Amino acid sequence: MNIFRLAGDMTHLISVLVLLLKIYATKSCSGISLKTQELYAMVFLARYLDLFSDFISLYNTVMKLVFIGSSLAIVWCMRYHRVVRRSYDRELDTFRYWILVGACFTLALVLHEKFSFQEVFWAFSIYLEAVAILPQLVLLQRSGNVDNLTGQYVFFLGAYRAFYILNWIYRYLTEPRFTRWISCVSGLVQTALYADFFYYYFISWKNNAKLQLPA
Amino acid sequence: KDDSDAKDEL
Repeated sequence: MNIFRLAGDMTHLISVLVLLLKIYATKSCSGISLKTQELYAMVFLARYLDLFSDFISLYNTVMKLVFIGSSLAIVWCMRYHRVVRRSYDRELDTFRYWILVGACFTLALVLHEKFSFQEVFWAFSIYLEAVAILPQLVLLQRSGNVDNLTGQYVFFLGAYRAFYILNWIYRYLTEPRFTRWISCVSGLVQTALYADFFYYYFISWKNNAKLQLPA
Repeated sequence: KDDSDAKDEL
């Protein structure tokens, strides 16, 4: 564990807590893409198949349970909670994400570290996470005004993978046999997808104005 | 599995 990865995990945890706060405090999920939440639930379920087979550390196991539990809880809330579900922007959140799922799974069948069930699903989860934010970014552009908590949620979600890129650089420099090309390239693509969001987020922060994404 | 190739990252 290094400081970059810890910062990344904490930033990721903060993004989850901000989202839970928004949904719990406002009893609303307006501006949140259910499709992105479902993609993230798939990412965690596919990535943490080793949850019970490989014990890395208590921290690792607890964080995996937190991410799986929170993503499933958010999906459940947005689909079935009688108050929250009413504020879901169903007509705006129309990204056909099964194309993404199919493409990522196909890529994982071709490009993986080892051809085993667990490794193919792990690579699938890495590719899928890189594009999982797309429905959310599309929804933000369509819904125009972005409330603060939603903006902060997306910001922290994007920032965490940027910390992971620093972590991979650090591990590449300090660990002789460390190579995680799949994670690195996907992480770069993932962070690049947030580039324009980060730009408009910075502008809104600098001008102390409401976050506006151009349609 | 030594540390570097174990999936020790989240």
